[in-house]
Amino acid sequence: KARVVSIVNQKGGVGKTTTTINLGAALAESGRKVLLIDFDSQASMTTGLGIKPALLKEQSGSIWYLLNDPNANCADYILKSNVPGLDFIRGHKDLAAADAAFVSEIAKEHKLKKMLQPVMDLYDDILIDCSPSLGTLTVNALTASDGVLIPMECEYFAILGLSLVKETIEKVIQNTNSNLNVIGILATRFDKKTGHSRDVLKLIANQFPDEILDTIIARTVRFSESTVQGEPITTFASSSAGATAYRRLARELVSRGGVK
Amino acid sequence: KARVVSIVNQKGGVGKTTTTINLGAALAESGRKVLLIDFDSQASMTTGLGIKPALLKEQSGSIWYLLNDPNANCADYILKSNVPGLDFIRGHKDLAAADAAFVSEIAKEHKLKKMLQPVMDLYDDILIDCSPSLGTLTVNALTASDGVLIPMECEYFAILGLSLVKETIEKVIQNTNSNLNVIGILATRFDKKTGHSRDVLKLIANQFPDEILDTIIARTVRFSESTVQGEPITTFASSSAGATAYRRLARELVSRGGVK
Ligand SMILES: Nc1ncnc2c1ncn2[C@@H]1O[C@H](COP(=O)(O)OP(=O)(O)OP(=O)(O)O)[C@@H](O)[C@H]1O
Ligand SMILES: Nc1ncnc2c1ncn2[C@@H]1O[C@H](COP(=O)(O)OP(=O)(O)OP(=O)(O)O)[C@@H](O)[C@H]1O
Ligand SMILES: [Mg+2]
Ligand SMILES: [Mg+2]
Repeated sequence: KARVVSIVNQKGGVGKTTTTINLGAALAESGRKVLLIDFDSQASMTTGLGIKPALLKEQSGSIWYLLNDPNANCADYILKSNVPGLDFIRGHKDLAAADAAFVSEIAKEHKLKKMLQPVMDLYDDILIDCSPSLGTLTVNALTASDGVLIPMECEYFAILGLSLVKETIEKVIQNTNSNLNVIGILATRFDKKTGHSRDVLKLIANQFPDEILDTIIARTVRFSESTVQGEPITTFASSSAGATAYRRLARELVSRGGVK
Repeated sequence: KARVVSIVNQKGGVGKTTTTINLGAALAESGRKVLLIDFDSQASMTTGLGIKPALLKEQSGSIWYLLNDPNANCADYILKSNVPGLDFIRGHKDLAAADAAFVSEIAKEHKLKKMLQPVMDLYDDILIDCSPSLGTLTVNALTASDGVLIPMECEYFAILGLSLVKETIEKVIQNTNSNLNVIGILATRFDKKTGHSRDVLKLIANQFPDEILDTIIARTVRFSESTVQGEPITTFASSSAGATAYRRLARELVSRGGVK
């Protein structure tokens, strides 16, 4: 049975999508079967895996379509990436309607968990890329998950949001998913050249000593370049520092029990 | 009567808050009276103007409190920043509840516009810092605005979101605010050292030739350092390239008619 991990932080631009794609690719490279879910209306993950922007408008087969059609079987809509063992389900801009659309639906928080049941035995890991929000979709992802990974840019503004994320995680644990466990905080976009990143990392290590992961993802333009090519950094620039960092993260998560 | 400008982009981390604070400070420095509104549940703008994180929990007096109390007069809750002529209204984490809370309220899109009426004659400019979403709050901001400024990080992922922002702006123009006008797209976090930022800038200039602003905000750690101090870069590092860039932007907006 697959372990499900949500990649969550309502602060924008901290590397959620970059982490979902590249951690997923690194886990697949090590022989695991991995499914990625694009749960953000921007559909950056879908584009980062090679789907051309013009095709993003296609409604049928996206995760939004699946959430709204109880008879659809998500196994029928899984797409293959260019990495063996790495599959994904597309995002769609209509995901933005979720908060208002589901507001009075019973057990609205459990919709994703129910939808994933048919594929739980087909994968080792399922990673969910969340939008920069703590609304209905993110609560759905956390309710469906065994673990949650919190990417955090090494910037002062990003620290402030950590307590908000933890509040939401605590509410999910108390109300809809008592098995949810925080895998850790991943320092991203770390700029070795300035003191600011180091200062922020020290502040976070003081506030959350047990939760900051050993792996740190340094800033490198190779990540941006790989998004233009529509592939993970592990295939686009396999021997780069960025690819190495996410392979290290994959090993750290396996050893920490974040993934089985 | 104040000109109201919304700072909008659902892509996260593109410099919306940084632009609101520093453009606001640059306009105030030139002698204008400026009011900033923190319309994001992360309340980064409020922290960036010096309010300590521990005080963010205070409900009364935030923009969320004002939106929910029709008898409150927003003029009574305006705070002064450390910059003469620059005032602001605090954000609050409960703003995150807006989509679900207002879902069936009549004329929900006009709540902010109504609330701002008492202060329209007290200011030259009102800037609204929006969250990374195109939901109810952002639609409220756009409905209350004369103009909209779209900060855009010079990264490939950020380009994809531009068409989504424009779609929402078009819907607002057709339904709730026919006076709304796009002031322009502001290139932010431009990294002079790599080709990726330049490539992205070329792509955007091709797709949106009339809308890309002349002013470009280059990447500099001085912005991050100023957030730690809780003040705009124009006072924290007055002669820095970052402060100069936002002063230039303020002049460009005045000359483009984005602000009177
Ligand atoms: N380690 C890194 N080094 C350099 N650039 C990075 C790194 N990680 C991410 N980026 C770039 O930073 C930008 C933000 O990253 P990304 O889109 O993954 O963040 P996000 O948290 O998913 O954003 P959003 O909140 O909008 O969903 C992207 O353009 C991405 O290419
Ligand atoms: N020109 C710049 N150079 C360097 N750092 C910058 C620049 N502009 C913004 N930053 C930093 O980048 C991060 C993202 O900027 P900011 O928080 O203003 O973006 P945002 O769009 O408001 O994010 P969100 O979508 O979470 O509201 C912040 O830590 C900020 O300090
Ligand atoms: Mg993302
Ligand atoms: Mg912001």
